Amino acid sequence: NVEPRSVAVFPWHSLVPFLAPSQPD
Amino acid sequence: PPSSSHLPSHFMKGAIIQLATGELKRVEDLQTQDFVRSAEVSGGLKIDSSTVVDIQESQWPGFVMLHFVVGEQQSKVSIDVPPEHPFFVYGQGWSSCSPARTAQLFSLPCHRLQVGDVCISISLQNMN
Repeated sequence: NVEPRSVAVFPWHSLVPFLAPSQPD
Repeated sequence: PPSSSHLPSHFMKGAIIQLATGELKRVEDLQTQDFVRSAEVSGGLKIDSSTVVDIQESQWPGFVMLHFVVGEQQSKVSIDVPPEHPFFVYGQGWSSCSPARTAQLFSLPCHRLQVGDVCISISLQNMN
């Protein structure tokens, strides 16, 4: 028997950097 | 200064990642297409190609400074990260400045991140 345990689930976008270029004119 | 090097558990081998499609995958099993499709269906986010143009010592001890050119506009962006921080490189997968440290801390197999590598990053979609 495998006891159920809570597993964290992370959103995909937490894995990649948010690289926002500075606003172009 | 950049935030101190805590251990983001989402990079730990075996961590469960939810794609924007609802599909669940382990972090080590992710592929380029998973990020591309997730951005397509998520709305408001877009995937940018961020090319590593330089890797330097950071002014902050224990960090490295990565210089990217980002997206179609080739904007220059620099970030300080711990050397074990993994980035997802197109066609290659997880890569970091110190694959040995990434393996030690996260058990996540990594390539060495090098100048010229094209990483996946996200930005806000331009809503016209």
